[in-house]
Amino acid sequence: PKTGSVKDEL
Amino acid sequence: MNVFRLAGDMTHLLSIVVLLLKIRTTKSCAGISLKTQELYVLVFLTRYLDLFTRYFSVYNVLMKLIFIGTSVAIFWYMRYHKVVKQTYSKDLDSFRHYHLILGCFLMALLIPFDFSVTEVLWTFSIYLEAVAILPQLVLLQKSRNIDNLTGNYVFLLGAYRALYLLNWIYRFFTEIHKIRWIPWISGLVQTALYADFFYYYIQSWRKHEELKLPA
Repeated sequence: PKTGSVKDEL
Repeated sequence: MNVFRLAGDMTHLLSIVVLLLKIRTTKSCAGISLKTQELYVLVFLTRYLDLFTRYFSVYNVLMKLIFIGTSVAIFWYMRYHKVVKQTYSKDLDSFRHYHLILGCFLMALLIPFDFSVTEVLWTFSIYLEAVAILPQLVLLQKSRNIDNLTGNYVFLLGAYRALYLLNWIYRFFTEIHKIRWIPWISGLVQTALYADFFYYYIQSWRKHEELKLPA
């Protein structure tokens, strides 16, 4: 997916 | 999760603990910008909308809830607490933070991570966080003396984003291998805004003098 693992950050 | 990321999160958390400690023990928020705190409430509320849509880990959910909860608590103390609100340095906290909100929102519409409501708001929160410290820095510059807790609070807040930069470099080579313009550039800007402060903070620490920023 476009968002990937980027969004696991705070 | 790598050591830079964890250190960054812990530094961020610690900065909030320091600020709450100052407010609760001294019953004072002198030297703290309510405008910066308002911006942080907005940053966390707009970024963590994915609490409802995406699950990563217990750690992730807990930290998001803590950041939202503590930022609202700090805002509440400064705005409504009978004793604390009287110590607010209102006249010095003169930065027009609505301009930052408007500017970041327009930027997020022009250059969003993705074209959807939640992604535009996520991008907005990244842009806004980068500049949210500005009212606080301006207030510090106008303050005659900066107490230790306030100085440490701002230092930890800056250190947090600097550690995230290391985390991004580390993740780029070990895991993601993708350029992430929006967080990287915003994070660089955010860290750079602290450069001046870091310089005077370290100087005062080395000389064992009170922290003061030149006007």
